[in-house]
Order: sequence, then C-alpha cells, then structure tokens
Amino acid sequence: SWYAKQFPTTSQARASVSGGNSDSQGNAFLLPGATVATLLMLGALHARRLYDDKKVEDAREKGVEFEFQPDVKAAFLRMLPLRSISRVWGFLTNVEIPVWLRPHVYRAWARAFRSNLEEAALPLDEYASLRDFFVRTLREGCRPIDPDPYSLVSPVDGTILRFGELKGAGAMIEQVKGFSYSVSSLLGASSLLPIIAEGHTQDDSSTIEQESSQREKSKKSWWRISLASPKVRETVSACPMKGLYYCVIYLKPGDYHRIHSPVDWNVLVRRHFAGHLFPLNERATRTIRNLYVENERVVLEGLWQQGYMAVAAIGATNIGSIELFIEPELRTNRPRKKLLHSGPPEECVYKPEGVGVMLKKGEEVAAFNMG
Amino acid sequence: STVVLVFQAPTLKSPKNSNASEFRFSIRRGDRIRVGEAMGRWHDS
Repeated sequence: SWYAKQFPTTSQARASVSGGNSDSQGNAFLLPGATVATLLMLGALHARRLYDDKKVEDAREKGVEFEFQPDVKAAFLRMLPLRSISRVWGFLTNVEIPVWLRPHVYRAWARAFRSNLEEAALPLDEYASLRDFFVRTLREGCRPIDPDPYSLVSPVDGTILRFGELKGAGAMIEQVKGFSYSVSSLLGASSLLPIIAEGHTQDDSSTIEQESSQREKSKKSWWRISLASPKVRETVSACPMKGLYYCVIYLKPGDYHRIHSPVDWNVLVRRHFAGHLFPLNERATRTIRNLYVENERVVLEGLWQQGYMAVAAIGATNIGSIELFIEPELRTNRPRKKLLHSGPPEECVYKPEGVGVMLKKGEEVAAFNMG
Repeated sequence: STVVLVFQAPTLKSPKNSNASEFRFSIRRGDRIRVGEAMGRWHDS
C-alpha cells in the first residue's frame, strides 16, 4: 500500500519537472520497481523464515513442545495445485546439466542442505541432472548394517520425530502436541494391522511413567485370569506377548533418499494412496491437519520374525514420487483424474500369495524422487 | 519426505517367564539416524 501511495506522487512530481509525457516514464519505472519490491519481499520472507527456524530450534533445545495451530497459510496451501507444482519441479530438476556446471550445482546444493558429497558413489560430473544426483547411491561400506540379529535398523537417513507403542483398536500417532491421526487411516482400512489391546498410544516421553501402571494393570488382569480359568492362564503364559510399535522419521532435502529394509521380512501387500502433496516440514506438521494421512504415500505390509511389519513412505511437494525397486512399474505422482482424493487406495498383493517378496535386512527397497 | 514404521515386537514380560524380553528403542526424539543403525533391540529368552 505504501508503494501504491508513493508511486502516483513520484510520477506526478516527475511529470511536473519534465513538463509532460508522464505515462511513458511511469511505465518505464513500473517494471524495475515491481521487481525490486518483489525481491525485497522475498528477501524479507526468507529472513523471517530463517529467524523462525532458529527460534524453533532454540525452543526445542530447551524442551519446549510446539502445539498444533492451523493457520491461514495452511488453508491457502490447500488451494494450490501442489501436485502439478511437484511435477513441474520434477521436470525442471530432470533437465540435463552441462558437464562443466554439474560439480558447481551439486556442491551448492550440498552446501545449502548439508549433504556429504564424499559418500556419493560416482564422481559429481557423472550425475546428469539434479534429480539423478538427489537419488544417488552411496559408496560401498558407507552404511554398515547393525550385525545384531536382535536389532531393528533404521530404513532411512533422517531425524526421529516420534516413536512409541500403539495400543487399542483405534490407536493414534501424535502428529504434534494437540493433534493425532489414526494408524489405520495411515496404512489403509484393509490393513493387516493386528489389534493389540485396549488403551491409547503410549508415547516415548510417557513410557517411564506409564511403565509401573502398565505392570500393575498386567498384574491385575493376571489375577483375574487366574481366578477365572486355569486353562486361559496356561495359554497366556505359553505364548510370547507382542506389542505394536511405531517410529516416524523425517528426511531433510540434503539426506540420502533411499529406503532400506529394517529387518528380514516378507512383503505381502503394497498399497498406493494418491493424495495431496503438502510440504512435510516442521511448520507444516504444526499447521496442516492429517498431513501424513492426506499426502500421497506407498505402504508396504508384511510379516517378519516377530509378527506384523509396515513401512509407509510419504511424499511431499518437492519429493513427490516414490520408486519401488521390488515393483519398478509402479508410478506415483501421476496427473490427478478425480477432483477428490478420497478414493480407496490401489492395492497389489505380491505373489506367491502368503509369501510375497522376501527382503533382507539392509536391502534397498525404494527411493524418493524429486517431483 | 517422511517414513513411518509400524511393527510388532516382543512386549511386556509374561507372568511365568520373567526373563522374556521386551523390545526397547535405542533412540531419542530429535536424534539423527542413518540407514543400518539400530533403532531398537530385544533379546530372545
């Protein structure tokens, strides 16, 4: 509004000095003026974002937990054609870069997003496009797999957002304090997800406090079972009990973007949800409701030595498509055919039925692609 | 992008066998983790 008020005044002043021809001179200054204003605005927004990020980081170090607060920007994001934007971004990043320019571009990317270039499997000038570089493999031995047969390993490079134990039929995962989403919405209504017991999600932060009450509760139910039926008691003590756990890992743009198998397991089903492609950054998790449940994702379900296993890979605006190495023909982030995203997921049962595809611990399963 | 892992693992000890192991995460919220690093462990009884 300041610019709108100022501009006619300066044009009029110039007209009075030059004695005419005010329109043409005004138009000549309009474009550079608008460009400068836009650049200033973008610079200010970037500075504000850096400042906000720093504040978030400082607060997290002090142990402050952010609460869910939907805002106008989140509502505005819903109106943007994010899937189209994502595909255009994918197209642009797939453009071949001249060989002499490649190392400069990739070094700049690595500096901006803190990637370790020494881990790249190939020399930088061999990655034809930013997209190729982004989904690069790593040098042999860069990611040793934990040899303990009783360990479950991380499937990705990233930051741990949440983890804990799930309880009850309607088990929920906390997106951020004040808002949770149900596991069955994330994995699909037809999921093989086992229902464990009554109760709520047991977050990592409350584990210690709830441990004693949990033990107390199990003692009580044990007492009740003992009185009720000795046969039931025998069954319970003979079967090892299984809990249902979860872990949410966020991948920053500079992270290695391939997904590996966390354990030896058999993948029985693949489910593809063609949803939105909202950004998945820290701010988005605080302001967009059902972020992980609404975004496009691929869910792999199956069995391992200890029971059920599911890996959900969730796309974002910049990293919109997911490539499955066990099913190369799968295409995600396709142009939208329907106006609404609420249709059922596309499901594929791997053959032979009941056995599916066997994966070894640490084996490459999928990759996130740009756009 | 984000990856969510949901899995079954051994949990609370059964009343008869107090040595039975439960799964324990070896991570904390906000930790940086890399492919192949252990997220949690359990022990066979």
